[in-house]
Amino acid sequence: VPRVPQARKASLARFLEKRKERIITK
Amino acid sequence: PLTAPLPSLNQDTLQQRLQALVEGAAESWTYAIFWQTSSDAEGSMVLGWGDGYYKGPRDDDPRPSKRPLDANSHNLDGADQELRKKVLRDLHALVSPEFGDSAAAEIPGAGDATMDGEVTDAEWFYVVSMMQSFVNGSGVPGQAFFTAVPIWIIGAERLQSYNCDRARQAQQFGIQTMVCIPSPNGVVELGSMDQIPQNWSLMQQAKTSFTFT
Repeated sequence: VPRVPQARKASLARFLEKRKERIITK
Repeated sequence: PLTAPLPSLNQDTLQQRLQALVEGAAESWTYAIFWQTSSDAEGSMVLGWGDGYYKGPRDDDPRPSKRPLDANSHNLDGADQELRKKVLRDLHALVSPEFGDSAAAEIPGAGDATMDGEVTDAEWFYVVSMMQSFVNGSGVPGQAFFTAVPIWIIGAERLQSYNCDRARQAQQFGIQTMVCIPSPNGVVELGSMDQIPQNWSLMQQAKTSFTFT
């Protein structure tokens, strides 16, 4: 797993959550 | 190690402005990223991840890069796709304790099985971007910032032949248009899987939206 600077974790969490929503609604 | 960004920008503000830029555009942008200026311990200027907004390709995009990946897309074999899924699962495990997981909580049965969905080229390029930074004018974002001139690259051939690893990488992952618009505080990067002609008003809007006092 790559190291993820703290400032980027929020972006990553948002991306993963939206991705999950996209998959569920397909 | 990076020092605090100069100046410190509110991530909610960045997110709102990136979203407005992508969703308000007539063209179909796949993602927007704000590369934010900071300086490292030695005083070098670094453009690092400020925030990003991922929209994805058009729903009616018929190209393989839009569909879940198969062996014909980007020469991706099963092992590579499994690696992408594993990395996303690991990253999810890393961030979910801290930021929660409301999507799964709101939808009964959703669980982590949704993390097993195929990871498209565009999604992977966006995630990999989070780990990147550009020092002293390197890369397309760095060039745009140092010259204070927007860079608008259209088409796979131009991206492939552009003297920059990021442009080549974008092309390999299906991006057809890459734009970097400098502001005093960093660079707005837009990417699309469509070929999008240069748009003066979008460049002005991006520069204005991402100029912070």
